[in-house]
Amino acid sequence: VGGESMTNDADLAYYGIISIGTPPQSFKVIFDTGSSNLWIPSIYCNSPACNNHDKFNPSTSSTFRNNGHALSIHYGTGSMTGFLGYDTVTVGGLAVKNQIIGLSETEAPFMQYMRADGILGLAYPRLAASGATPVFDNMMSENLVNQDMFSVYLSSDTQRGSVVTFGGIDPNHYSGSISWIPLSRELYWQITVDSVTVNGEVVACNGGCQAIVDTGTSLIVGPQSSISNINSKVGATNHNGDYLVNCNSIAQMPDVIFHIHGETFTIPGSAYVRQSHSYGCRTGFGNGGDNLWILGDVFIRQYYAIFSRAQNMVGLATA
Amino acid sequence: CLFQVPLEKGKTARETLEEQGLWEEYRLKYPYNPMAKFEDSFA
Repeated sequence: VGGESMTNDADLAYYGIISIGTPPQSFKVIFDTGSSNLWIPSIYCNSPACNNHDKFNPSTSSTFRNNGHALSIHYGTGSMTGFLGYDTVTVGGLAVKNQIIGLSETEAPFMQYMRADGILGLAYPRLAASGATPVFDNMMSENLVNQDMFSVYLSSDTQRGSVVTFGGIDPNHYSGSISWIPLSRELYWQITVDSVTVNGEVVACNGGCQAIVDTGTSLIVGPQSSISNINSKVGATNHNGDYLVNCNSIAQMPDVIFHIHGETFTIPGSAYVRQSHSYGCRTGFGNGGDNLWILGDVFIRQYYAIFSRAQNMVGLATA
Repeated sequence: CLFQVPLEKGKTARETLEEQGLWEEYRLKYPYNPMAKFEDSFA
């Protein structure tokens, strides 16, 4: 698997704190189920993007080992280059030993505006650039977790309350039953969507489509024609790629329903409309490529997402 | 037992850029391509 691509999603909002090395150095990272590498800035990086983030200093960590291999991760509009090393990574109180880490030496300029310092990828190992072992794979192989699964709860209304849970399911984060959906591919967390409907009419994904459940994408993304169709059904108008709506009509906007594995997953207007003082209200449906869908944070705030490596399934339950 | 990492819902890059009046320039300079992460051959 070649160099891994990464997003320049300026709407990403959720990050957690991990620590690396002995003594520990702390970093804010995006827990990203759409990629598989762990990387952070290093002291050898002098890009503008690194200079306003924390940087890892390998020379002060007694448990650091240099792997010597180079790493390059490509974005839509730039790339990150660096090198690989091993150290102890502490995530949620779990000390993962000999974790391979990407340490950047150059980063793309847009990274300087991201709050997070780096990325912690939680997709399958085959996806990792330079054959690195993802953090969760090490948690499993070092028998650090009870169950080979992790789950993500994203809260919509407060600064806090969102949680990544390693080793199982937190009953506080969902209600009702869990729908288990088999993966169509064990690389990304990729599932099959049967169709998308608005007011009972199929508006997209007619006959089925592929979707990736990705905490590292902020919106629900789909093919341009499908997204345009959904946005027009909910009354949004395109303005420079943002689909704007009237903030006063959110309550009247129709549900968008994703039919997956024989079940329905409803996204109401209150969930797919985001409000901001600078541009008013816009929908959370964004244009993507030609056929793939991404079920990002807009979807995961509605549905507690469980990522099971034990069963190679995604579990979804009302958050 | 479960190991949990609380996530902070922080200010987004876009909100920072809008506050600084840089969003329009940034948006044109670094067009967002959500599919950049996903290699066609893998997905």
